[in-house]
Amino acid sequence: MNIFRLAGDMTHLASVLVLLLKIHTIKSCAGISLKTQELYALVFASRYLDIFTHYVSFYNTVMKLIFLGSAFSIVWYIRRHKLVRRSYDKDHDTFRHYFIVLPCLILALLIHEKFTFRVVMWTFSLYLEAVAILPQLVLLQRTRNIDNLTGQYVFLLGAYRALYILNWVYRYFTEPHYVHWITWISGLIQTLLYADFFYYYFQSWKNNVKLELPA
Amino acid sequence: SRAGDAKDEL
Repeated sequence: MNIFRLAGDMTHLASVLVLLLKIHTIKSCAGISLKTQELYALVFASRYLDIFTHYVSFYNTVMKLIFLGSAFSIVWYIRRHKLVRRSYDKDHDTFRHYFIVLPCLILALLIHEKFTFRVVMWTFSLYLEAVAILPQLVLLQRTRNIDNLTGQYVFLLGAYRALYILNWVYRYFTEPHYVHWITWISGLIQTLLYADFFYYYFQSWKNNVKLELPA
Repeated sequence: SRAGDAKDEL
């Protein structure tokens, strides 16, 4: 474990807590894409299949349970909770996210480190996570006034993977044989997809104006 | 997990 990875995990945890805070306290999911939440639930479900068969550490197991539990409860809240679901903007959350699940699965079947169920599913989760934010970014372009919690959520979610890139650089230089191109390229693409969001987020913070993404 | 294995990450 290194500080970049710990900072990345804490930033990821913070993004989840900000979203749960928003949904649980003000009972609103305005501006939040259900499709991105469903894709993330699938990412964690396919990545953490080995949570009970390959013990890594207490920390690792606890964090996996938190990410799994929060992802599925957020999907449940937006789909089922009578108050929260009313604030879901289904008319604008129209990205065909099923069209990205299959290509990620096919790609994982073609390009992976090892052709085993566990590794292919883990690779699938990396490819899927790289594009999981797309429905959310599309929705933000269509959302007029993006509230602070939503902006912070997306920012933290993008920042966590950027910190992971620093972690991979650190591990590459400190651990022999630590080379994982699939993880690195997926993570880089994932972070690059946030580039314009980061730009507008920074502008809104610097000029102290409401966050707004151009359509 | 193997040394340098990426699956020790979240």
